[in-house]
Amino acid sequence: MAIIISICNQKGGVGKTTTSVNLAACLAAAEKRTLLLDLDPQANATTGVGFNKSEIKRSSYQALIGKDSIESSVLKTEMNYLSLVPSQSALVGAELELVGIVSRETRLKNCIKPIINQYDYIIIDCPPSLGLLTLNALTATNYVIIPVQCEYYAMEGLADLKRTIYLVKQRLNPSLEIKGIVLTMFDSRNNLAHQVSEELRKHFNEVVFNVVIPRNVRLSEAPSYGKPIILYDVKSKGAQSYFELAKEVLKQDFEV
Amino acid sequence: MAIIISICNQKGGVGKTTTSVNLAACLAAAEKRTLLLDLDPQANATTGVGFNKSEIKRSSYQALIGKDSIESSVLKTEMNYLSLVPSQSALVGAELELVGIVSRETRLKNCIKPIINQYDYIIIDCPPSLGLLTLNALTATNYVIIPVQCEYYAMEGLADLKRTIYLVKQRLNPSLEIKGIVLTMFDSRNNLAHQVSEELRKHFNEVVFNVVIPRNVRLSEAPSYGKPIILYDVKSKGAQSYFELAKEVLKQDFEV
Ligand SMILES: Nc1ncnc2c1ncn2[C@@H]1O[C@H](COP(=O)(O)OP(=O)(O)OP(=O)(O)O)[C@@H](O)[C@H]1O
Ligand SMILES: Nc1ncnc2c1ncn2[C@@H]1O[C@H](COP(=O)(O)OP(=O)(O)OP(=O)(O)O)[C@@H](O)[C@H]1O
Ligand SMILES: [Mg+2]
Ligand SMILES: [Mg+2]
Repeated sequence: MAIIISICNQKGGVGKTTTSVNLAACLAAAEKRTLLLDLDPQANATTGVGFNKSEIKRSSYQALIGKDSIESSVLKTEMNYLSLVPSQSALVGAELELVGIVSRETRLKNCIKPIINQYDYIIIDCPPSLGLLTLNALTATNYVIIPVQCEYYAMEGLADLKRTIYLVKQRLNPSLEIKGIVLTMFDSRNNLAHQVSEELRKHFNEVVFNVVIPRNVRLSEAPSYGKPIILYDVKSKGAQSYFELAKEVLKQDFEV
Repeated sequence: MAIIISICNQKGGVGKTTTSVNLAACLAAAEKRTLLLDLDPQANATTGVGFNKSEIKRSSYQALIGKDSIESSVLKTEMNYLSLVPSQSALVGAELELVGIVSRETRLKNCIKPIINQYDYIIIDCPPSLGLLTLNALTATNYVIIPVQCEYYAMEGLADLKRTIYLVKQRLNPSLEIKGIVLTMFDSRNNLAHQVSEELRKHFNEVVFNVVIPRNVRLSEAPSYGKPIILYDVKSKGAQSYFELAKEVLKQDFEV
């Protein structure tokens, strides 16, 4: 039975896709059968593992609106243990199309059920909003990992996100838990970054991951080659820090 | 009659709010009567000019769903010529509430009509998505300014954005024009930034602004003081570059 982790934060550009792609790749490197599920109409995670979004025929969109099974959209990536459910621009329309449908928040949960035993991990990359796509992820998921940039605006949105997670836990998914907050794009020369990091550890003490993802240009270069960081530059600080994150995630799941 | 400019890009974290707040502040410094309209449920622009989003009673939300006039939500900021229509988290619900309503895309346009002669400029900060809020902005606006980070993922989304702008122009707002693309968070030491910048000038030649906004930590510090950059640190590279942008915008509007 797969452990489902959604990478979620309505604040834009905080490293959701970079964390989804690279955490999934590191779990696959540890020989965990991993499915990366792209739920963002921008389809950045799809590009990040080497696919061209304009060539995608079946995606998470068809599964959500009930046209196809999610299984029929699964693609094999370059890595043995990593598969992808791609996204496409049509997903923008899913939010409007789902509004009138009964049980609109549980569509994804029901799509995933038939394939849940084929994987050890399912990693869901969410769009930068708290709309129906993110609600579907929060309803289907076991855990949430929240990437946070060490910037002022990124801090502000956390209260709204926590409130949404709490509401989904109460009404739609009682087993939902925050697995952790991961600090991203950390620049140790910058005072603001240290201040935000201290603030977060104070307010969210129990769930901030020990590893901090540094700002590392290799992480932003890798997507243009369609490769996760461990295939693009395994010696980089970016690759090392995502290995660390995967180790912390595995430790939590297999030691408790 | 106000010139309405929407700051738009579905890619997250590219500098939409930073551009909205600072362009509006620089236009106000040039004694143009300017209204900053926050259309993002995150309400970052509201914070960026000194208000606490949890204390907001009336916002763009009430105007969109028809409860109040937009005029009743206008707040005066620290700067003489700068006013704000704030946002609040409730705006997340507007997208779902508007779906079933006739003329759902033209709500904002109709809200703005009564106040259009009170300002020289109205600057709209959009959320990171191509949903109903952004469609409302694109239908109400005269121009679009597209902030683009010099990163691979940010480039990818431009084709979708251009297609959406073209569709809105055809069906809802024939006078809609792209005023320009502004490169943001530019780090001259980074090869990728130069490559992306060249690529953009090649593909979008006619509309890339001359000024490039550099990565400048003072720009990310200013929001924690609730001040636009020209009030927080007028000598910074960030402030200088946004002055330049305002000059280019004014030159286009008053010299043609
Ligand atoms: N640690 C890092 N160091 C340097 N660049 C990074 C890092 N993490 C992410 N980036 C770059 O920053 C940009 C934003 O990251 P990313 O796209 O992963 O964020 P996101 O939260 O998924 O954005 P969106 O809200 O649009 O979905 C990307 O161009 C990415 O390549
Ligand atoms: N030129 C710059 N130099 C340094 N930091 C910047 C610059 N422009 C923006 N920032 C910082 O980068 C982060 C992202 O910028 P901003 O919030 O303006 O982007 P956005 O596109 O509005 O994001 P969203 O998609 O969430 O609405 C913010 O923390 C901001 O302070
Ligand atoms: Mg993303
Ligand atoms: Mg913003």
